[in-house]
Amino acid sequence: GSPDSVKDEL
Amino acid sequence: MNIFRLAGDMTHLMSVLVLLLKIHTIKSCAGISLKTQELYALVFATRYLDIFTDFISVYNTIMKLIFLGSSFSIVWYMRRHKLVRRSYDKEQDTFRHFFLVLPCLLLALVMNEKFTFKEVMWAFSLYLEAVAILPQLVLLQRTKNIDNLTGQYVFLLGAYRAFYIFNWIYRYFTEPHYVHWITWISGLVQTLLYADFFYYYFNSWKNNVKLHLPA
Repeated sequence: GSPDSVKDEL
Repeated sequence: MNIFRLAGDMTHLMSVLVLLLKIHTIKSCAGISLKTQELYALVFATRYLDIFTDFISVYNTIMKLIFLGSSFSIVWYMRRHKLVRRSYDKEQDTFRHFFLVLPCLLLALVMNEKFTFKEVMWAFSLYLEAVAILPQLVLLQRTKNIDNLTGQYVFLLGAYRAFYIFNWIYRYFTEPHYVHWITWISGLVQTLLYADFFYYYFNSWKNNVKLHLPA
């Protein structure tokens, strides 16, 4: 997981 | 994507689609708060500002489009459809959007990950989602009556909240960089409000059963 993975949620 | 996240997304999707399909089929929205539905439409509109700028996955884009389309369709039905809007409890649904939108906007201006328009709107959408159920809760307490439509809708939303919390716990332990206070705290507040909603739901359900028992 990268820090960018955070906003992959709905 | 873990199983909790998928289950959360699916129950969230079902809650919105079940509501839309039922309103479309039975041409009634009795017991549903238009204020809450308008707030959810605003939540999706402000959270998915990245829909055309940041591509994450086909799944992500399609889900965002469905949430935007279905939430705005529900609002359209309740405001514009000549049969549906007649069933709307307008006199009871008096909660002011303003009282929720303004504090959430102020909080988003102060508490955000980065002070940019998109990030402030993203934080705003999370704060607003946490409290958007309140007008529905007020309507429920006033009418003291929950039919199957409202019951199923709330049950699915509650399941979505629970699954997302499991998803965050899972991701926290499996993804090293996954720390996200704004999402977690607003998500927790939202789940607590649902617990309150469930309390009223089961109470009302219990009372209705008692009322129907033969003397």
